[in-house]
Amino acid sequence: TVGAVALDKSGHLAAATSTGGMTNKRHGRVGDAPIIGAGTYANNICAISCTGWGEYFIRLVMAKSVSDRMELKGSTIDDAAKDMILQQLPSLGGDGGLIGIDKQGNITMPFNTGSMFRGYKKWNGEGDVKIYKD
Amino acid sequence: QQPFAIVVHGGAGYFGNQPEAVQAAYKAAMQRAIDAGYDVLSKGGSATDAVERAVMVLEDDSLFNAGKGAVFTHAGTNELDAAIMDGSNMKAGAVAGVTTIKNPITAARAVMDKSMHVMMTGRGAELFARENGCTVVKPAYFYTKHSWDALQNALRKEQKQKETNKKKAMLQPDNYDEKYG
Repeated sequence: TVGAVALDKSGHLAAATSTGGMTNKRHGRVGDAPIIGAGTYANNICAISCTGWGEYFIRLVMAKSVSDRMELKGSTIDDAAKDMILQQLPSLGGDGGLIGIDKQGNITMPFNTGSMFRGYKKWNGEGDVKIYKD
Repeated sequence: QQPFAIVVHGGAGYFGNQPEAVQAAYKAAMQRAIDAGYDVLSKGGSATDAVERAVMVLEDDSLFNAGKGAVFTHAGTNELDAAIMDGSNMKAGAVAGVTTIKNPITAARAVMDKSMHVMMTGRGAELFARENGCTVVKPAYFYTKHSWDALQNALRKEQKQKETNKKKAMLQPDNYDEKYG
Protein backbone atom coordinates (compact mmCIF):
# COMPACT_ATOMS: atom_id res chain seq x y z
CA THR A 1 0.00 0.00 0.00
CA VAL A 2 1.15 3.53 -0.73
CA GLY A 3 -0.28 6.88 0.21
CA ALA A 4 0.20 10.61 0.45
CA VAL A 5 -1.23 13.52 2.41
CA ALA A 6 -0.64 17.20 1.70
CA LEU A 7 -1.28 20.76 2.82
CA ASP A 8 -1.28 23.34 0.04
CA LYS A 9 -0.59 27.07 0.01
CA SER A 10 -4.31 27.79 0.23
CA GLY A 11 -4.46 25.89 3.52
CA HIS A 12 -6.36 22.95 2.03
CA LEU A 13 -5.69 19.34 2.93
CA ALA A 14 -5.98 16.13 0.89
CA ALA A 15 -5.27 12.42 1.29
CA ALA A 16 -4.76 9.55 -1.16
CA THR A 17 -4.12 5.83 -0.77
CA SER A 18 -3.55 3.06 -3.33
CA THR A 19 -2.93 -0.64 -2.87
CA GLY A 20 -2.37 -3.89 -4.67
CA GLY A 21 -4.17 -5.75 -1.92
CA MET A 22 -2.99 -8.86 -0.14
CA THR A 23 -1.12 -11.80 -1.60
CA ASN A 24 -3.37 -14.86 -2.01
CA LYS A 25 -6.52 -12.93 -1.07
CA ARG A 26 -9.87 -14.51 -1.94
CA HIS A 27 -13.58 -13.91 -2.01
CA GLY A 28 -13.36 -10.33 -3.28
CA ARG A 29 -11.74 -9.20 -0.05
CA VAL A 30 -11.38 -5.43 0.22
CA GLY A 31 -9.08 -3.79 2.76
CA ASP A 32 -9.17 -0.34 4.27
CA ALA A 33 -7.41 1.61 1.52
CA PRO A 34 -10.52 2.48 -0.52
CA ILE A 35 -12.76 2.81 2.53
CA ILE A 36 -13.22 6.52 3.19
CA GLY A 37 -12.82 7.14 6.92
CA ALA A 38 -10.89 3.93 7.53
CA GLY A 39 -7.82 4.03 5.29
CA THR A 40 -8.18 7.48 3.76
CA TYR A 41 -9.68 10.70 5.11
CA ALA A 42 -9.33 14.47 4.81
CA ASN A 43 -11.28 17.46 6.11
CA ASN A 44 -10.26 20.95 7.22
CA ILE A 45 -8.55 19.57 10.35
CA CYS A 46 -6.21 16.90 9.03
CA ALA A 47 -5.49 14.48 6.19
CA ILE A 48 -4.70 10.82 6.87
CA SER A 49 -3.54 7.85 4.77
CA CYS A 50 -3.15 4.41 6.36
CA THR A 51 -1.31 1.17 5.70
CA GLY A 52 -1.47 -2.13 7.50
CA TRP A 53 -3.83 -4.94 8.35
CA GLY A 54 -6.94 -3.49 6.74
CA GLU A 55 -9.60 -5.36 8.66
CA TYR A 56 -8.51 -3.70 11.89
CA PHE A 57 -8.29 -0.26 10.31
CA ILE A 58 -11.87 -0.67 9.10
CA ARG A 59 -13.12 -1.75 12.53
CA LEU A 60 -11.42 1.22 14.16
CA VAL A 61 -12.50 3.70 11.45
CA MET A 62 -8.86 4.62 11.78
CA ALA A 63 -8.40 7.77 9.70
CA LYS A 64 -11.57 9.51 10.84
CA SER A 65 -10.86 8.56 14.45
CA VAL A 66 -7.61 10.52 14.31
CA SER A 67 -9.55 13.58 13.16
CA ASP A 68 -12.21 13.04 15.83
CA ARG A 69 -9.59 12.94 18.58
CA MET A 70 -8.24 16.25 17.35
CA GLU A 71 -11.65 17.87 17.02
CA LEU A 72 -13.40 16.52 20.10
CA LYS A 73 -10.55 15.86 22.51
CA GLY A 74 -8.22 18.65 21.46
CA SER A 75 -5.37 16.26 20.75
CA THR A 76 -2.46 17.21 18.53
CA ILE A 77 -2.23 15.23 15.30
CA ASP A 78 0.76 13.34 16.64
CA ASP A 79 -0.94 12.42 19.93
CA ALA A 80 -4.14 11.40 18.14
CA ALA A 81 -2.32 9.27 15.57
CA LYS A 82 -0.09 7.62 18.16
CA ASP A 83 -3.08 6.78 20.35
CA MET A 84 -4.78 5.06 17.42
CA ILE A 85 -1.71 3.25 16.03
CA LEU A 86 0.22 2.47 19.21
CA GLN A 87 -2.67 1.88 21.63
CA GLN A 88 -6.00 1.15 19.94
CA LEU A 89 -4.72 -0.85 16.95
CA PRO A 90 -2.53 -3.35 18.83
CA SER A 91 -5.19 -3.72 21.53
CA LEU A 92 -7.33 -5.42 18.89
CA GLY A 93 -4.41 -7.42 17.50
CA GLY A 94 -3.85 -5.33 14.39
CA ASP A 95 -0.73 -3.68 13.06
CA GLY A 96 0.38 -1.07 10.57
CA GLY A 97 0.85 2.67 10.47
CA LEU A 98 -0.38 5.94 9.05
CA ILE A 99 0.79 9.32 7.84
CA GLY A 100 -0.99 12.55 8.67
CA ILE A 101 -0.77 16.30 8.33
CA ASP A 102 -2.78 19.08 9.93
CA LYS A 103 -3.75 22.60 8.92
CA GLN A 104 -0.57 24.07 10.43
CA GLY A 105 1.73 21.69 8.60
CA ASN A 106 2.43 19.47 11.61
CA ILE A 107 3.03 15.91 10.49
CA THR A 108 2.89 12.45 12.04
CA MET A 109 4.09 9.06 10.81
CA PRO A 110 3.54 6.44 13.57
CA PHE A 111 3.65 2.66 12.97
CA ASN A 112 3.74 -0.41 15.19
CA THR A 113 5.36 -2.77 12.71
CA GLY A 114 9.10 -3.24 12.23
CA SER A 115 9.27 -0.72 9.43
CA MET A 116 7.35 1.75 7.34
CA PHE A 117 8.54 3.46 4.18
CA ARG A 118 7.86 7.10 4.91
CA GLY A 119 9.06 10.58 4.14
CA TYR A 120 8.07 14.22 3.92
CA LYS A 121 9.09 17.63 2.68
CA LYS A 122 8.02 20.96 4.17
CA TRP A 123 7.87 24.51 2.85
CA ASN A 124 10.95 25.46 4.89
CA GLY A 125 13.13 22.85 3.21
CA GLU A 126 12.91 20.36 6.04
CA GLY A 127 12.47 16.78 4.89
CA ASP A 128 13.49 13.18 5.39
CA VAL A 129 12.96 9.62 4.15
CA LYS A 130 13.06 6.68 6.56
CA ILE A 131 12.36 2.96 6.61
CA TYR A 132 13.04 1.60 10.08
CA LYS A 133 12.31 2.87 13.57
CA ASP A 134 14.92 5.32 14.72
CA GLN B 1 4.96 32.25 4.23
CA GLN B 2 1.88 30.04 4.12
CA PRO B 3 3.02 26.56 5.17
CA PHE B 4 2.71 23.69 2.73
CA ALA B 5 4.02 20.14 2.89
CA ILE B 6 3.64 16.62 1.65
CA VAL B 7 4.01 13.33 3.50
CA VAL B 8 4.26 9.99 1.70
CA HIS B 9 4.24 6.34 2.76
CA GLY B 10 5.13 3.21 0.85
CA GLY B 11 3.62 0.65 3.19
CA ALA B 12 4.27 -0.68 6.68
CA GLY B 13 5.33 -4.19 7.57
CA TYR B 14 8.36 -6.28 8.39
CA PHE B 15 11.09 -5.34 5.95
CA GLY B 16 13.93 -7.01 7.86
CA ASN B 17 17.53 -5.88 7.61
CA GLN B 18 17.99 -5.27 3.92
CA PRO B 19 21.30 -4.54 2.14
CA GLU B 20 22.21 -0.87 1.82
CA ALA B 21 21.62 -0.95 -1.93
CA VAL B 22 18.07 -2.21 -1.50
CA GLN B 23 17.32 0.39 1.15
CA ALA B 24 18.78 3.06 -1.10
CA ALA B 25 16.54 2.01 -3.98
CA TYR B 26 13.44 2.29 -1.80
CA LYS B 27 14.51 5.62 -0.39
CA ALA B 28 15.21 6.99 -3.87
CA ALA B 29 11.76 5.93 -5.03
CA MET B 30 10.15 7.52 -1.99
CA GLN B 31 12.07 10.73 -2.63
CA ARG B 32 10.85 10.81 -6.23
CA ALA B 33 7.26 10.60 -5.01
CA ILE B 34 7.83 13.29 -2.39
CA ASP B 35 9.49 15.58 -4.93
CA ALA B 36 6.66 15.07 -7.42
CA GLY B 37 4.06 16.10 -4.87
CA TYR B 38 6.18 18.93 -3.51
CA ASP B 39 6.68 20.30 -7.00
CA VAL B 40 2.91 20.62 -7.40
CA LEU B 41 2.58 22.38 -4.04
CA SER B 42 5.51 24.75 -4.50
CA LYS B 43 3.99 26.00 -7.75
CA GLY B 44 0.72 26.77 -5.98
CA GLY B 45 -1.05 23.58 -7.00
CA SER B 46 -3.74 21.97 -4.87
CA ALA B 47 -3.17 19.39 -2.16
CA THR B 48 -5.43 17.05 -4.12
CA ASP B 49 -3.27 17.32 -7.23
CA ALA B 50 -0.14 16.84 -5.11
CA VAL B 51 -1.26 13.62 -3.42
CA GLU B 52 -2.51 12.18 -6.71
CA ARG B 53 0.82 12.95 -8.39
CA ALA B 54 2.86 11.48 -5.53
CA VAL B 55 0.81 8.28 -5.43
CA MET B 56 1.08 7.87 -9.20
CA VAL B 57 4.89 7.84 -8.91
CA LEU B 58 4.68 4.99 -6.40
CA GLU B 59 2.05 3.15 -8.45
CA ASP B 60 4.43 3.21 -11.42
CA ASP B 61 7.25 1.70 -9.35
CA SER B 62 7.23 -2.10 -8.97
CA LEU B 63 8.99 -1.83 -5.60
CA PHE B 64 5.68 -1.03 -3.93
CA ASN B 65 2.44 -2.96 -3.52
CA ALA B 66 0.27 -0.66 -5.62
CA GLY B 67 -0.15 -0.21 -9.36
CA LYS B 68 2.72 -1.90 -11.21
CA GLY B 69 3.91 -3.73 -8.08
CA ALA B 70 0.52 -5.09 -7.05
CA VAL B 71 0.51 -8.55 -5.47
CA PHE B 72 -1.46 -11.54 -6.76
CA THR B 73 -4.78 -12.85 -5.52
CA HIS B 74 -5.42 -16.55 -4.91
CA ALA B 75 -6.76 -16.76 -8.48
CA GLY B 76 -3.52 -15.36 -9.91
CA THR B 77 -4.98 -11.97 -10.77
CA ASN B 78 -4.13 -8.45 -9.61
CA GLU B 79 -6.95 -6.47 -7.99
CA LEU B 80 -6.24 -2.89 -7.11
CA ASP B 81 -7.96 -0.41 -4.80
CA ALA B 82 -7.50 3.34 -4.34
CA ALA B 83 -9.11 6.33 -2.66
CA ILE B 84 -8.71 10.09 -2.58
CA MET B 85 -10.33 12.80 -0.47
CA ASP B 86 -10.30 16.58 -0.78
CA GLY B 87 -10.49 18.12 2.68
CA SER B 88 -11.54 21.52 1.37
CA ASN B 89 -14.96 20.29 0.30
CA MET B 90 -15.20 16.77 1.82
CA LYS B 91 -15.49 15.24 -1.63
CA ALA B 92 -14.13 11.71 -1.93
CA GLY B 93 -13.68 9.02 -4.54
CA ALA B 94 -12.65 5.39 -4.41
CA VAL B 95 -12.35 2.32 -6.61
CA ALA B 96 -11.97 -1.31 -5.55
CA GLY B 97 -11.10 -4.50 -7.36
CA VAL B 98 -9.97 -2.92 -10.63
CA THR B 99 -7.67 -4.97 -12.85
CA THR B 100 -6.92 -2.89 -15.93
CA ILE B 101 -6.42 0.69 -14.71
CA LYS B 102 -2.73 1.62 -14.83
CA ASN B 103 -3.05 4.17 -12.04
CA PRO B 104 -6.02 3.37 -9.80
CA ILE B 105 -5.63 6.68 -7.98
CA THR B 106 -6.62 8.47 -11.20
CA ALA B 107 -9.78 6.35 -11.30
CA ALA B 108 -10.54 7.30 -7.70
CA ARG B 109 -10.02 10.94 -8.66
CA ALA B 110 -12.40 10.52 -11.59
CA VAL B 111 -15.06 9.05 -9.29
CA MET B 112 -14.63 12.05 -6.98
CA ASP B 113 -14.60 14.74 -9.64
CA LYS B 114 -16.86 13.33 -12.34
CA SER B 115 -19.55 11.32 -10.60
CA MET B 116 -22.10 11.82 -7.85
CA HIS B 117 -20.79 8.68 -6.13
CA VAL B 118 -17.99 7.94 -3.69
CA MET B 119 -17.05 4.35 -4.49
CA MET B 120 -17.19 2.09 -7.52
CA THR B 121 -16.03 -1.50 -7.81
CA GLY B 122 -14.94 -4.03 -10.41
CA ARG B 123 -15.98 -3.85 -14.04
CA GLY B 124 -18.22 -0.85 -13.50
CA ALA B 125 -15.38 1.11 -11.99
CA GLU B 126 -13.12 0.14 -14.87
CA LEU B 127 -15.68 1.19 -17.45
CA PHE B 128 -16.21 4.51 -15.70
CA ALA B 129 -12.46 5.11 -15.46
CA ARG B 130 -11.99 4.27 -19.13
CA GLU B 131 -14.82 6.62 -20.15
CA ASN B 132 -13.20 9.37 -18.12
CA GLY B 133 -9.75 9.17 -19.63
CA CYS B 134 -7.83 6.93 -17.25
CA THR B 135 -5.06 4.90 -18.88
CA VAL B 136 -6.05 1.28 -19.44
CA VAL B 137 -3.54 -1.57 -19.55
CA LYS B 138 -3.73 -5.31 -20.00
CA PRO B 139 -3.75 -7.24 -16.71
CA ALA B 140 -0.31 -8.60 -17.62
CA TYR B 141 1.12 -5.13 -17.06
CA PHE B 142 0.93 -5.79 -13.32
CA TYR B 143 2.97 -9.00 -13.45
CA THR B 144 6.22 -9.01 -11.55
CA LYS B 145 8.26 -12.11 -10.81
CA HIS B 146 8.61 -11.10 -7.18
CA SER B 147 4.84 -10.93 -6.63
CA TRP B 148 4.22 -14.13 -8.58
CA ASP B 149 6.80 -15.99 -6.52
CA ALA B 150 5.22 -14.63 -3.35
CA LEU B 151 1.86 -16.09 -4.41
CA GLN B 152 3.44 -19.46 -5.19
CA ASN B 153 5.06 -19.49 -1.75
CA ALA B 154 1.73 -18.63 -0.14
CA LEU B 155 -0.03 -21.38 -2.07
CA ARG B 156 2.59 -23.93 -1.04
CA LYS B 157 2.21 -22.91 2.61
CA GLU B 158 -1.55 -23.12 2.28
CA GLN B 159 -1.33 -26.59 0.78
CA LYS B 160 0.80 -27.72 3.71
CA GLN B 161 -1.76 -26.27 6.10
CA LYS B 162 -4.56 -28.04 4.27
CA GLU B 163 -2.81 -31.32 4.72
CA THR B 164 -2.66 -30.81 8.46
CA ASN B 165 -5.94 -29.08 9.05
CA LYS B 166 -8.38 -28.66 6.19
CA LYS B 167 -10.77 -26.39 8.01
CA LYS B 168 -8.06 -24.06 9.28
CA ALA B 169 -6.53 -23.61 5.85
CA MET B 170 -9.76 -22.21 4.44
CA LEU B 171 -9.87 -19.28 6.82
CA GLN B 172 -8.61 -16.02 5.31
CA PRO B 173 -7.42 -14.54 8.67
CA ASP B 174 -4.74 -17.24 8.85
CA ASN B 175 -3.06 -15.53 5.93
CA TYR B 176 -1.13 -13.32 8.32
CA ASP B 177 2.26 -13.30 6.65
CA GLU B 178 0.86 -12.48 3.23
CA LYS B 179 -1.19 -9.47 4.18
CA TYR B 180 1.48 -6.96 3.19
CA GLY B 181 2.48 -8.73 0.01
